[in-house]
Parts: sequence; C-alpha cells; structure tokens
Amino acid sequence: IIGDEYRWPHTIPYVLEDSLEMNAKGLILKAFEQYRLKTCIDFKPWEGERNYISVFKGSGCWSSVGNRQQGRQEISIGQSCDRLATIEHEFLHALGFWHEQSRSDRDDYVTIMRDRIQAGREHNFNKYDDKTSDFLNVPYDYTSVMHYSKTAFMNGTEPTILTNIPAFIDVIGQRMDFSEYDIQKLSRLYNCTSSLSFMETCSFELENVCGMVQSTEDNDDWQRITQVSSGPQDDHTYAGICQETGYFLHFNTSTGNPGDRAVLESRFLYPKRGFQCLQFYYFNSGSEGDQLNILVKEYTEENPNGTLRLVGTIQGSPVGYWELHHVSLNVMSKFRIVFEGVKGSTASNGGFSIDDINLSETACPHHVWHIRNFTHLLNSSPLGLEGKLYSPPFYSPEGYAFEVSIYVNGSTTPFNLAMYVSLISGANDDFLQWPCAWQQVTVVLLDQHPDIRQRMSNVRSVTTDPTYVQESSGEYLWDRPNKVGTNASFPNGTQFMRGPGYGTSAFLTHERLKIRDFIKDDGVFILITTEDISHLISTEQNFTTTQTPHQMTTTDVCAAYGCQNDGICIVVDGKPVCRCPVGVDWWYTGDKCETKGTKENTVIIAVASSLSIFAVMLIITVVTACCIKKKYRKKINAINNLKFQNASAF
Amino acid sequence: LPVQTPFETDEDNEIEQDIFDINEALGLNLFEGDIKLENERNS
Repeated sequence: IIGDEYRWPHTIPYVLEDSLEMNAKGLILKAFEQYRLKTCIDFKPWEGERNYISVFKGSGCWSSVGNRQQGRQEISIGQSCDRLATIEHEFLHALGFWHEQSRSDRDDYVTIMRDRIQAGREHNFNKYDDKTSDFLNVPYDYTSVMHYSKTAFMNGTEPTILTNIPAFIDVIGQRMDFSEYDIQKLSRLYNCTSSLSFMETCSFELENVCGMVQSTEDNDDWQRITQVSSGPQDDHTYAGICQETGYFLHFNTSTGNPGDRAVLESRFLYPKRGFQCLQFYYFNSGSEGDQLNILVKEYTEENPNGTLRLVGTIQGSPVGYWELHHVSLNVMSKFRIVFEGVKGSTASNGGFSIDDINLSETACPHHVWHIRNFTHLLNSSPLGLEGKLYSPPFYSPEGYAFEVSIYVNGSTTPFNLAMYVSLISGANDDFLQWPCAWQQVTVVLLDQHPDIRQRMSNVRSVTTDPTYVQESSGEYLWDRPNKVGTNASFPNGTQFMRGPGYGTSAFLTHERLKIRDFIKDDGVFILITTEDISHLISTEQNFTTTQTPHQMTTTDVCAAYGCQNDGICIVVDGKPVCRCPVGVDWWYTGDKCETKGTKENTVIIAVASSLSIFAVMLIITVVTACCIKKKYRKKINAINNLKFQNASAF
Repeated sequence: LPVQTPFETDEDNEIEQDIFDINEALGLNLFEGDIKLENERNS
C-alpha cells in the first residue's frame, strides 16, 4: 500500500491476548522468529507505545492492511488459523501488503475466471492501480505467501484463477513460508539491509569459500572439490540437479598419518542475541576413527587473540549419504567457527566433507528425523500395516516421550502427506504430570535450499492441552500412554504403548512436496522441537491507557508486573514497584507482595528467639562449670599424689 | 502382540482449508477474504 503513514517502526509492539489458543501463541512467536531471520522487522511486547498490534482469537483469520495509526490494531488468529504461514500472511497484511493477485500488472500473469466465482464475491478479485499499490519493482510472484490459491471463492470445482504459465497453477496459494520475493518486497518497503538473527550461509560455490581461512597451525588442508571417488559423488547444494557442478569442502583421511589435522576458520562473526545454531551437511566416506571437531574461537578484551572452545564432535562409521547436523552455540562476543578435521588411526578410503553451512541466532531443532529413499516411498502403495512411517522415539526436555508419524500417501486423501504426534510410554512416566500439559511439538519438513533465508519449509505444531477429551473414548487425549494408548513395538522388538495421535491429514500436498528442495539426495529431513509453553498461558498486558482518536498515552505500565495479594503497582523511574497491603496485625512483603507476615508471627519469633538464647546461654554455663570443676579436680589429685609420694619417701 | 491402530484426531478433517475457506465457513464477508477495512471497525 502506498503511503508512509502505513509503515510501522522496524520493531513492532505487540500484545498476545489471553483469548488466543496456546498453540497459536507459540506459533505467533515462531512467526516472529521467521521475520527476525529473514527481514529487518522485529517485534517486542507492547510497553505503552502509541500504536501496537494486538493479536487475539476472533472469528477467523484477518488483519488490516498497513499501520492504521489507530492505537490498538487487531489481528485475529481464530480457530484453524494457528499455522505458521497463516500468521506470517496476516502480519504481512498489517505491514502493508495486499494480496499478490491484486497487483496492477496481475492480468499479465493470471486470468481470473469470473464465471466461476461465487455470486457476491467478485470484489475479492479487484486489482489496484499503481497509485494505490506498488509492487516495488519485484516480479509477479506465483510463490508468494500472499497469493490466493486456485480454488479461492470458487462456486463449483473449477479454479477461479488460472496462471498464464500453466506450471504455476498448483504453486499459487502456498502456505509454507515467505517466498524469496516476499522477502525482497518487504525489505524494499522497509529499507532493510540486515536481519536480527541471520549470520552466515555458505555452500562453497565461490572460490573465496565465504571468507573462510585455512589455519597455519595444522599440517593438512581442507580441499574445495566437486566429487570424491569414495563419496560424495555430488555436492549437496545441487544434489540431484547437476553433477560435478557444485563444490563442497573435503578433508582427505586416506593419506597422511593418524593425528593429522586440517583446521578451517570462518570469518569474524558478531553475535547480537547470544545464542546461535550452526547447521551443516556432513558426508563421511573415511573411517570411524576420523573425527570432526566443531569449535568456537571467542575474542574478548581479556583474550584478544581468541580462546578456543570445543562445542561439538562428530565421529562414526561412514554411511554413504549426506547427514544433517546441528550444533548449538552460546557465544556473546566476536567469534569464529572452527572446523577441525582429525585423521584417525584406522584405515580410510576417503574422508569427510561439509556443505551448505548456515549459522543463525536461532534455536536449533531438538531432533532430526532423516527419511531416505523417499521417492520410492512416495510412489509406492501404502506402507506396512498402517501405511505410516514412525519416527524414532524422542524425549522433550521435561522428559515426555513422543513419536511423530508420517503417512506418505495420506490417509483417505491420496495426494497429501499426513502427520500426527503421539505420546508414547517412556522412562520418566512415573515422575511426570498427567495429562501432559502445554508441550508444543513443532514438526518441520525441511526445504533443503542451501540458504536458510530462502527456505520455505512446511511447519505444523501440536500442543498438548491437558483438558482435551477425546470424543470417542471420553478419556484425556494427552493422558499417560499406558492408560490411553495401544500396544506397539519398535523395529528392534521392544514393546511400548503409543497414545492417540493428534495432527493433520493435510500436512502437505504431494504437488508441493515435489517443488522446492524438500526431497534432496532422495531423502527428506523432518526437524522436531518440543517446548514447554506453559509460560504463555497468561500473556496479556492490561495496560491502563487513555485513548484519543489518534493518540494513546500510557498511564500505567505495570499491570503486567503482577503484584500479588492486592498489592498496588506504581511506576518509579519507569519501573514497576509494588506497594503491599498492611492491616492492624498483618502485612505483605516481597517484591510482588508474595510473603505474608502477622503480629502473631512476630510474638512467636520473639519468644522463640528468647528461648533459643536462654538455651544457648545455659549450655555455655553448664559447659564452663564442668570445665572449671574438672580443672580443679585435676589440681587436687596432683597435690594428693605429691603428699603420698613424700610420705612414702620418709 | 499385534500392532493396534491408535485413534487419531485430524485437525483438518481431511480438507486442506486455506485462510479464505476458514473465513468463508464462518460466514465472514471480509474484504478480499481476510482484510478488515478501517471503516469496518467497531467504534
């Protein structure tokens, strides 16, 4: 939308209203992370700024376009709107974006089939002239998250939008993530030059290897090559597309001596948030004795030459395919990433290789599930007894055991991937709270584009609501698997109990699965993260405000501070402080008035203290008396002995 | 033991619902399906 008045500041104040579903709250925070990774837009909890976005659970999913300068501006994330891309879509509206097919030049790219539109809904296919809407010199984007799907507002079964390039008919309407052009447009609209959390990406295609340097304090080097006879035959960047085109870095362990080292250091990196995730692909064609160490070299005022810290080690038998690895870092100062290859003592025919490195200040996924030979699975008839693939079991940080299942051919709709999350019986079940409360399991089908900023991964989250009751059984869905689950067994024969599944039969269509880089090297990666989101139960900030038509002034910035026991909150030097209630013979103390005191307590404390002092004094007196008595008894005995000895001598 | 089929809850009821379908099913007639215009605001 054209007009500077519609722009938001780069950091947008927001409120998550308590009406929102818990899963939606968690996903909104994840959508914010995508904005932080890919754009210069950031979000912060509202602290009384004039204009802010309030996200609530209304009827449906909707937003206004641009900053309406109205103080509290609403975005509704209602039932079934708790999808990452839907939330990104609504926030893009709020940031000033119309739908893609309403561009002034859209008729060059799509044909609107007027006779297939529901009566009374024709206005949804309006377009804006270039005085109202600007496409910022970005080409028409069939892959935009802001595009209608081909079935939008259709009155029958025939599509309402036809793409003038037929190959894009099933591409329009994607709800995975921002497209490259979405990011480009947003960056141009808001003059973005960098993002908060992106740090580095490198696929080693250029000869400068992204500014990485070979260390001089080693006796071997990493090589930038396209192929190794013992594997990999392809680099990962162009895997399945082109052979001998893309480059990767390789440490050869087939020659040299045990202990030989090759050290590769990244350029200097400057953290902003203090936590990072390093992601890279790794191919081992060497021996199980070879080792890849990941270190960080941190530069501080105390250590200007850098201090090395080991953050991860990868070792194991060669498997013959590209594996995906994540290493969590927590670096606060200027640093370099260091890849140290060490040759082992066992014989090797190859070495190990790294490719498609991404470093961002985001949290790493907790678990990686690699499904290989995926094309075969996709083309084959339903698999096994249930037609499902089950992930290995994994534990949440709180100790709950989970499993994710993927139905490659869908359950009843054959062109969808289905995805379900189940609790399974685990080692900690006796010590956990049941039903399982507010664990958000996020399942990401990874778009394996080499650059993390251009990935359009497919994300769905499931949150365990402890009050959710299954209609069929009347039992809590997220109750202990031993109670509500069914028998199952792992491939090794170990028996366990699997709780009911919760998820979607429409995780991703096969058409969309085949575009992008979801399948690469004939495998897909499913990234799983489990977080306790119970801290999001209450997120609303009840700021007391006085509102004029175009201005909002904050008079109380401390309601969210949470004074307890009827404590009154006041602002001192911009910070909330609690003034606690006091009665005739009682009072509350503590930062938030959380501790109660009474007059009786004081009397009890005084009496107890007096008695304690009396007892201690009594003990000291008795001990002293005993000591003196003992001392004098010894003296008297000594005198008596002397008299006796003298008497004997005479 | 034979493998039993556990009960599953499908959030999407086997239909891939887009934003516009969700709003349509709720009877909302928003501008372009999901845009709230300024003059629609509740005073």
